[in-house]
Amino acid sequence: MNIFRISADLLHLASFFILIFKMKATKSCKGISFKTQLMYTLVFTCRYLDLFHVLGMMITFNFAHITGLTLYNTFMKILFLAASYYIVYLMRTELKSTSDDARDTFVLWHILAPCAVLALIFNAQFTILEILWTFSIYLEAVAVMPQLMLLIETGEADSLSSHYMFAVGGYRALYLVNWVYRYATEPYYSNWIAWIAGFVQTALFGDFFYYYFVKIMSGDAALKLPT
Amino acid sequence: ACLEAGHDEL
Repeated sequence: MNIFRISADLLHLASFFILIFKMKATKSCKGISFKTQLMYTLVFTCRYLDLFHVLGMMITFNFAHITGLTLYNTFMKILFLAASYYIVYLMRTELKSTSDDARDTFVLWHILAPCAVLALIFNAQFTILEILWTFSIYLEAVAVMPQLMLLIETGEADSLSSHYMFAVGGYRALYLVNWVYRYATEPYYSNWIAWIAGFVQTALFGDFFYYYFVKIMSGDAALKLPT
Repeated sequence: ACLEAGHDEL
């Protein structure tokens, strides 16, 4: 565990709270891609299946393998799952009338199918858990595509949406730093699957980061994108 | 295996 990893997780956690706050404060989910949020619930569901294993150990008081890191991870995994499902729930119940589905036109198969095929080919072990974990790593890298398409179509984002995108994009960039740090300081062979996917994920936010920093520098309220 | 690279992270 290092400062890069902790700040990455906290930035990721912050992204959930920014989004939930924005949706609750504006009582609207305009400009938010339901498809991207749905993909995130799928990402965390496929990635955190080991939760059942850990929780199983806990309720049977088998604390032999439970370390501080396990507790931290378990706590955060439950938080991430709860937050991402809550967001999808909000978008399909209370805020359904304000949904932007008409403009959320990204075809999900364009990311689901390639990620599934890639996970079957390139994985560390050919087991269900490992393939689902790998699928979640690939999917998370491209899950932001529907949101990016919606953002480009809208042509601009209000400040909370841009802070949300900055947090979601920034957390994986910090994970890249975390992997470099671990590679340099621990007998830790970097998981090249997570590294490449993380790099692609961060790169996808590249142009967004550029416009985000331009907005911050120019003190604009809304983020302007070239339409 | 859980602590295998990347699996001890979120």
